[in-house]
Amino acid sequence: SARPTVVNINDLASLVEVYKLRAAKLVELAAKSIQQELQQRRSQEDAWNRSSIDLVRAADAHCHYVVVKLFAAKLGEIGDTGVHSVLSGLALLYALHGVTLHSGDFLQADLLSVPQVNQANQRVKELLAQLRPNAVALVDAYDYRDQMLNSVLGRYDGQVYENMFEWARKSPLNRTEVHDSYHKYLKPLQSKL
Amino acid sequence: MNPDIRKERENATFNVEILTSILDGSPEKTRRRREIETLVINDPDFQHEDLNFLSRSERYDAAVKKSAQMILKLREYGISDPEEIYCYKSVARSHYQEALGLHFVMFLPTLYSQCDPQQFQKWVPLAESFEVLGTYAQTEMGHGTHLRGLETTATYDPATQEFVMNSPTVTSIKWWPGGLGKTSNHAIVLAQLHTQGKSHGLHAFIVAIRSMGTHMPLPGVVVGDIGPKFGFDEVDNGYLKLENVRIPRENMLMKFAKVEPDGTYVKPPSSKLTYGTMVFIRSMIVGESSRALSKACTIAVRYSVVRHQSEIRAGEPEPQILDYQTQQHKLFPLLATAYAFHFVGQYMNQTYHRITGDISHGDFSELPELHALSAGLKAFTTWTANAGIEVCRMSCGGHGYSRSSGLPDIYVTFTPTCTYEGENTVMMLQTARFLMKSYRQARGGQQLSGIVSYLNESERRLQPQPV
Repeated sequence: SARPTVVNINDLASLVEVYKLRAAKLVELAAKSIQQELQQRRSQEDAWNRSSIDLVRAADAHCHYVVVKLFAAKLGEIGDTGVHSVLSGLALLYALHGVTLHSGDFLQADLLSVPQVNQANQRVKELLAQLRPNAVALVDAYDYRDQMLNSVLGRYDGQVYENMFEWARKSPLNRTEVHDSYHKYLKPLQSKL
Repeated sequence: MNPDIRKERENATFNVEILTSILDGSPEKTRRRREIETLVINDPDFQHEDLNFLSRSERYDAAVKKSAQMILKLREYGISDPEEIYCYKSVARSHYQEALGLHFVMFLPTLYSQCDPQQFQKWVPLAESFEVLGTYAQTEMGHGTHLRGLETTATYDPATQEFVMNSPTVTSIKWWPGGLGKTSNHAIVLAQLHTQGKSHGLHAFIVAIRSMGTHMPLPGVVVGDIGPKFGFDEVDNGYLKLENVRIPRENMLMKFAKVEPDGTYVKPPSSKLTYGTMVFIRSMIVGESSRALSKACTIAVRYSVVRHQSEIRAGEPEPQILDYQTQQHKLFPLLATAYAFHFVGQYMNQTYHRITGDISHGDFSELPELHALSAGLKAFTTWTANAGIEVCRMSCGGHGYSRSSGLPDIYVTFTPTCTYEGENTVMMLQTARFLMKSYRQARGGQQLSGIVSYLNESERRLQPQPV
């Protein structure tokens, strides 16, 4: 398989396909690794251990494929145009970002070419800018109330700094203006020096 | 409202409410979830001092109090649907853990799935009324994910029709189960079954560890808390040493495997059934990965539009830090990941219930795939989410380090998912074992079904078409 499989990096279905082929390739490589070890007269158990890095890579690629596939499948259930559009962007970002992180796998298996990987990198940057206006709305959609998020930085109203100061004031160390340790240790120390 | 964050909301191009109902499953589910959340948030019994300012013992005390209150209130409000119970509790406990968590997520599900009808009648009402407070004791000090290596023994004595439970070595002491140290009075103990001079591998037993009247440890039981951890301050993860503790024959969970009164062993239809509860938890953890990561993303993204720093163009005001491409590159792929894992979590939940339904009708055909998929996705999603939460923390500059950000708590509470219910590398290797078996079957011309069916296709592929 010398030539890259034809991949449209803007088409999620095409990316699902390429993740599937990557998983298949890595499963095959792990199986071949075990086979090679066995040919060197190692036991099945030793062959397995000596191939375990490849095996974990294969399992990881399999899971990655499942996640991309399920995300893409979910889009088919969404009727609202606005939501569909923004989630499609997210799904594409998820898939392409994975391609850029694991480009070695895709290149090694001849599933993508170097120009296609460069194109994927460029498209990721475009998608970041495209998602920027919807970022807050996308996290708001999770609908975590402040009492559940329990975060001064993540407050729904964005009043971060006033509340950070108020929170600090509640620290038990602030219950007294002068902490006991000053009288017990620092003052005696100062008097001895 | 901070003007920056208000402007962001005004600029959105989609209806947030519609997306929320997609995440919840339906508009009706969103309405009900909000109703339940309001119940908790407006309840004065759940108002308390910030847990960050309490000692560990105080945090454990507060968690036990909260668990007890939750149980009473769920009864009072008549909330019995598992999803609604989950919702109620997740608001009440926030990022923190529940002192009785293992009772709900491990002990009860194990009773539901592994008791025979008589055992079900006896134990389930006791557990549901909290007379029996239970945990799930599997991991040992010297043994984790490799279950066949567990050393705790249950030796059947036909003369008294009892099992004699023992921790024969230091490494066999049960270690880590949540709620084992101080809270529980019973534990489901996984032990090697010996009967008629033969070992039959790992089986589950209900062992009383504390008196139901006084809560004192029973004779032969050495039990306690294992001490402070990275997080989980609210939970008394415990140790348990069993010294010739005798339990009735009926305390072995016998839905699948059995020991007859004379000691005859009856095999289960599948060896994987003993670990069914772990499969359930692994399936649940996939959804938890999404929840933890989406909370971290919510905090980091909102803060990134409030925080202004430095300059992009000379002389202009400090921009919102979310306008920096590097900040977007840190956060948006994680946000996409959180959404992806949410949908995978929904899928795992549906798949788990579908396949366990088949199992209860005697169809075990999809059990190996469920086992492999839940193991792999548990590892894949927890590794990614765990690293992602830390990226979110660092995206908040110095303030992410403050406990007030909520990010340290999310991180320390989520981190153990990478090791509990199966250490992640071992989980991946379990998935790999299934993949290798499937690959060999595909090579042998067998038609595969389910999520690995692509291995058949790869047999036919391998020569891509030119453009």
